[in-house]
Amino acid sequence: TLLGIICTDVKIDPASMRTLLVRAVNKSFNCISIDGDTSTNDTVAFFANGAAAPEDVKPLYYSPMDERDDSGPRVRIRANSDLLALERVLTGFAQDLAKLVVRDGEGATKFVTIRVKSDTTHDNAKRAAVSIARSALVKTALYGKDANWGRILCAIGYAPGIMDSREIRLADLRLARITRQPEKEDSIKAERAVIPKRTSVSFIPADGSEELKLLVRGEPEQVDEERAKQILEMEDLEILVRLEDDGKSAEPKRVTEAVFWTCDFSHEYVTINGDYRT
Amino acid sequence: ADRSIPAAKQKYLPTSGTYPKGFLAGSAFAGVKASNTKYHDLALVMSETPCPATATFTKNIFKAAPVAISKHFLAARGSEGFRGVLVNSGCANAVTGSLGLDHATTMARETDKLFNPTASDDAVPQTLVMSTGVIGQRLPIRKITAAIPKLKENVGNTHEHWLNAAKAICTTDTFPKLLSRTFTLPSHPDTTYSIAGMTKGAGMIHPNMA
Repeated sequence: TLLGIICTDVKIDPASMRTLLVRAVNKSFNCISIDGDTSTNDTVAFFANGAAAPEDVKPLYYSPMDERDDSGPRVRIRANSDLLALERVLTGFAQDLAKLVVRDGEGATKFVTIRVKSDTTHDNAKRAAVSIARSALVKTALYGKDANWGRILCAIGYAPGIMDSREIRLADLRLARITRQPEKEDSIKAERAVIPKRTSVSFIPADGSEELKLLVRGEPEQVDEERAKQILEMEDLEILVRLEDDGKSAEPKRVTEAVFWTCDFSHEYVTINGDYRT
Repeated sequence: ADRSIPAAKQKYLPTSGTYPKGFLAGSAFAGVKASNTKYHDLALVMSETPCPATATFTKNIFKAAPVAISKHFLAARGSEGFRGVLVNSGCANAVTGSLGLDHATTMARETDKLFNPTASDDAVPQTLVMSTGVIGQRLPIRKITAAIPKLKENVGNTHEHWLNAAKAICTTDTFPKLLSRTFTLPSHPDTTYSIAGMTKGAGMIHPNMA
């Protein structure tokens, strides 16, 4: 179970507290996985008593900004510079707390950052990152210091959401042909989410040395096993996955990035949880 | 369990901190888990004055009693007028039916009495509650209510107080997770604010909160 308590002496409007916390949690605690099990008790509470604020300072608040477009009404949120600054502080703080949890994963020996870049949607990038983080085979390979990019690709390929979306896209395509209607943009993006020939995987060493390319645009690299072992012996590791690698990096394009933090899977995890019982 | 911190994890343990004004933290021993005979397993973090609060909760359909109850308190009070949060470790009070809900409410009401001895049982509590530990067991509520008054003497605003609270919420964690820092905001660069937080978790971790 994840529990978190965060307190600050900033003065914040009660109605804005929730938006502030949800935004921070979505980029921190909701981006970690140790064993893929979502607890019945996960809670992060946030208190703000305003004790350090000068008396004449008004509580910080978000203001809703109604916008309309062709698809109907939607509400966007506007914040002042103080609230945006606080949001950055809270998000960074929550990320640091979340990373401590991963570092203490039961039996964990490694802290792994998974960074996925995509030129379709952030959701697609996150789905791929989550699938890698949940894969028991990827995590045992990391424990075994094995640069097993095959297991990483396998996890991306069955990522829930991405795989299902491709099926929906095919159904949309058939429907569009029958009804002679234009295809939905979302389904086109879903099909383009993962294209093997545009997928690359690298290890980014924690010591700042050069990245180790494992797969470039669907083609396996000649991996230096000794170098891979050196990188995997470090406590921290980053796995970089590019789903938008068309080999034309000079070309301007919109790239979104999802980051997820996880750890490896060791014998110790089984020992702890085989013993932890009602 | 032996809670000595492994050498490799010592570097994550803060030796000092800067804590937000007007907040107190502390811990007490309740003995929630029968095998625990010496470690504090009750933590309280509280504001000296009523303040706004909010929380994110698991989306798991089988929400534990403290999750359901705290969610209800936040909605009922419109996120206003909270004093703090009481946490027990050793028992999750999850899948414990209606009695579990009663126990979670009792935790909140008994904590309210620390700062408002005449608190009415009809009022919505000002305390949020959290539980962590084994799922599917009844909470030993008498042990907890007996220990809550001890918290009054054990709370404070020193680093030790905060660290004790962070330790008390641990289960299979190998080290307490406590952070604090200071910052300023653009419109009042001369005012220094603080933020402090603690977290626990080592297994059953794949949060999906809203």
